[in-house]
Amino acid sequence: QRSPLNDFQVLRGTELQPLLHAVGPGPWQEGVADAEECAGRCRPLLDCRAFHYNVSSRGCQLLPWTQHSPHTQLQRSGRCDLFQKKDYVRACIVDNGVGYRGTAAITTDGLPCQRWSHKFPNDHRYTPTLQNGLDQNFCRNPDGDPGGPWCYTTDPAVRFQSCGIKSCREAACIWCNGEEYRGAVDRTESGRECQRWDMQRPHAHPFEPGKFLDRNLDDNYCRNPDGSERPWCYTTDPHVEREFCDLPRCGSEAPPHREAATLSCFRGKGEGYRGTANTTAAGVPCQRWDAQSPHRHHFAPGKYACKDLRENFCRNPDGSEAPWCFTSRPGMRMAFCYQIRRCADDLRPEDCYHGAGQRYRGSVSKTRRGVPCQRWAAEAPHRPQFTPSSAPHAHLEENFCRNPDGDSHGPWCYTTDPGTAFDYCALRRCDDDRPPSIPEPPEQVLFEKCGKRAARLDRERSRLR
Amino acid sequence: VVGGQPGNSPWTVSLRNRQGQHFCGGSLVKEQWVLTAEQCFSSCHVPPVGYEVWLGTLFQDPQPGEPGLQRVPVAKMVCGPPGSQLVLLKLERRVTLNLRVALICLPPEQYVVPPGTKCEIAGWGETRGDNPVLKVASLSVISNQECNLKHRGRVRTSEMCTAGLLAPVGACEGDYGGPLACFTRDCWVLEGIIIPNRVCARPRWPAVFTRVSVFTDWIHKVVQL
Repeated sequence: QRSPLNDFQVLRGTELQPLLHAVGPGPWQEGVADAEECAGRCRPLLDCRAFHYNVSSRGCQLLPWTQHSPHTQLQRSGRCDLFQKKDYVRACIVDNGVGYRGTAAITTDGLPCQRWSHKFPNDHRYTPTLQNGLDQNFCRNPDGDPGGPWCYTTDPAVRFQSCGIKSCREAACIWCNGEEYRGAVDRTESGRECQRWDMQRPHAHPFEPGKFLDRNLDDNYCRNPDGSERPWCYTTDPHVEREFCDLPRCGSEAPPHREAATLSCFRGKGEGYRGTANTTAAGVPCQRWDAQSPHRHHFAPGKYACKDLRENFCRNPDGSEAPWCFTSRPGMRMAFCYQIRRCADDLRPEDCYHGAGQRYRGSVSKTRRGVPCQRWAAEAPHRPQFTPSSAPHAHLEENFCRNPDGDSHGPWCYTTDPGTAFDYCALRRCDDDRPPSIPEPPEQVLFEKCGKRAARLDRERSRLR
Repeated sequence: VVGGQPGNSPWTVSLRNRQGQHFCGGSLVKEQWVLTAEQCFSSCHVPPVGYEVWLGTLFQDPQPGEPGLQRVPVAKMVCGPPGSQLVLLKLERRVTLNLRVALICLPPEQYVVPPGTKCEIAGWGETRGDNPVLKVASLSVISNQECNLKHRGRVRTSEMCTAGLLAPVGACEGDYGGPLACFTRDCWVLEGIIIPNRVCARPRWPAVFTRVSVFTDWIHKVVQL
């Protein structure tokens, strides 16, 4: 069940542009079934190091270079994905690195490597060919040296030396449960090869890379997208769905960039929440993490040392949407603790407004999220409905927060974030200002084309019951 | 919904996480827009990659190929005004309206539902032991003044309440973000959004909802801009 794509690393939406190359890329081969077929064509060719795959035209273009070749440039592309042979782009080695085709050219003592085509200062018997990959002066392992890739050095006193390139297993270590692991190990602890995350065979799975962007589900590398004990992968063995990977631990000290702990509120997904809330939002008591009843689970506190799975406190050990817990009710396995409030935005309001803020004339120019406001006179990134000339009485100066349309929720502005047309500002209602009471409802209410439902479906409802 | 009946609510949508699991309700207010509760998401500023809205089914776990089921990815989230507890979800494409999928009307700005009005909630959330189909329960609106007697003055003007019944009837886990719909002038109107309460379906305890009419102007503004 091994896919030829397993030998490639993909860069989605990317093209590799040759600069100053006498020989261009191969012709486009149209009508291929998928990228896997392109991989099958490229893999056995010694002069194919990468290929472009065009998703819409289903074509591939074989390339004799990679992003590390001289005079090439990566470029964003709306039509192509770039697949490059792992041996050429990985910075680490597998086994003893016989297949390594990277560009390291310095030995462990910092000596520059001698070009393989040169016999001076150190004479040798190796002749560069396409097969042995003895390019330029790059570290290679043509004789299967157990010490990994090496080279003849440019120092006449040191004939050759190892380059000290780390194995992929040693090149990156894991903290805690390894959710941050972004290394290049693609085999499980039993030696099985991993299935690519972007493939659904031999094992169908929900972890599509596009749906878990923050988890970096790259190629077929070990990852931990679901809060497991440690990184794992689906295997290419149809009889073994998934296995853990054997990766070294970084040490006992705290991992870098850990989310700051919060006690009375939570930020983001609440993975840093360390408070003592111990019921679900609906008041159902939580099950203790160290108990297996009424619900059996794998979140044993000892296996998740960094997650602080104390007592029955709400936590988020698996990257869920918010802190949660197993509940003490047999019929309800888990539930979120939405009663824990979100931490107030770090951005402190600098000013206040009265009423709906139509008369606010201050100079706050940031949204409640801290995004700078767009100038009222600007046309981009958002084309404004209200401009200094169209609404002269609204005092639309610079990019200051204003309320030209009498928005009942306060001053606002168009934002400089292309994805957010407008937002309310980092302002609060003044303390001496009473919130407006709700006025009397209008007399006439008319609705069109909404709020109607078919009575016929009520009969289905009865059948369902 | 605890204490509800299997029912028909063609504007009630199911929000699905990246594993395809139902986690919240929502209301279809325009062909490409769903209104739901902010609490359903960890942040309304994070791109909602992988989230989907499912419509046109009565089942929490519809079978593949179920006729009428529409699955539409969420393209964008827009945070509601401060204190609203609302989020508008823009869908990647317009849904197809039919017998099973319909828009719910928005209330006029600042409209206050008269006490005693019969309304209904709908959702695929916790039922305390029943089969996972869309459940609907009928609830009666009470004034904020009456509601505040029980809630000790904590209910804001931007919220509204329904009476607590003797039997446990009300919204529960998984229903949050769904509609409180009231029948007005021959149409169902989205008057409230189910928000998490401390306890679900607590007997004799009024349920609190976000009052949609306070935010009607914002909804129109977001859709227009």
